[in-house]
Amino acid sequence: QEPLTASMLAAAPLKEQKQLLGERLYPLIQMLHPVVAGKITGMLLEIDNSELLHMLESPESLHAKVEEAVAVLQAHQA
Amino acid sequence: GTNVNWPPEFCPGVPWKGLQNI
Repeated sequence: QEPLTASMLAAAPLKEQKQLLGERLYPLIQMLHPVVAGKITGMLLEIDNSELLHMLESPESLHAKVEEAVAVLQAHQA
Repeated sequence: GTNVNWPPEFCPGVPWKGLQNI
């Protein structure tokens, strides 16, 4: 699967952009937190697309963001 | 109050519902 690029995203409407990013992020997040992958992906999709693209290219920043989101989710559910 | 619909869950192949929050 070819990497998602900013120009590919720019060609799509916002709704499609978020869907494209979600479809790419979900499997990566599922590897880290299979049970809450849908919730975490939904949380991260609210971040702006340039940061989401960066997270797709950099596993460390994705991992850091995912752990942050898990903490927020747990606090929210408490 | 806690918004029980948050976060807008993402399901592969299903249009994501979180757009209205942006």
